[in-house]
Amino acid sequence: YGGSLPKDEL
Amino acid sequence: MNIFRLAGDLSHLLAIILLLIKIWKTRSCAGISGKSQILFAVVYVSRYLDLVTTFISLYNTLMKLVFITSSFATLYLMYVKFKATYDHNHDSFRIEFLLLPCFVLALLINASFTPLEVLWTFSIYLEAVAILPQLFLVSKTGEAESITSHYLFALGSYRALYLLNWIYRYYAEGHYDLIAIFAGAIQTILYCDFFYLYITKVLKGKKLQLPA
Repeated sequence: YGGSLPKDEL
Repeated sequence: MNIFRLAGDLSHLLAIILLLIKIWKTRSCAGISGKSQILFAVVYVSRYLDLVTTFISLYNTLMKLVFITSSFATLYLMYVKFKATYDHNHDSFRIEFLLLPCFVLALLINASFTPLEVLWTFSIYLEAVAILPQLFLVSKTGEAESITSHYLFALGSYRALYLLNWIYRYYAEGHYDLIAIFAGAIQTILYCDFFYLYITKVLKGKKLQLPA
């Protein structure tokens, strides 16, 4: 589905 | 960081400030859904748990702290300081009907089955629908004060700008997160009816009043 944590967005 | 992302974050920040100004200046939280504000507090707490595990940037940390703090400040103003002005008769949306399905969905569809990841996913799903009690309150009373309308417009614009950010990032960096994109699209769609009323009424100096 996309990247796992950490996420750089809020 | 690109211009859409920055504009989205600033719009989000503006929304929160507008809400606090409205409550503080009018000494009243009439027309504001405490249920939506509870959901936003749950969203921020469950999403920003990584504050204690990962450092991304000073900007990232500060914004997260501002969102968590301001959301609890809003709850304090609504449920303690200006409790007498809280419109609880009209704010009758049952939030468990949003909390439970979002949590179950987060358990089923997530990037990886770890506590932090599931809670992050839960917060993304919940944020998409957290405004429903507020929209329900506006539809029940049939109107919204102009500052409340500005608040809703800024809050709705934030995720719409993030959608542009995600399109940009997909082409520029090959970066995408399907969970965030899917939920963000739903979140933005929920505001469309309000956006229409805001542009056709509030921007022309009229009060936001729903057709009878």
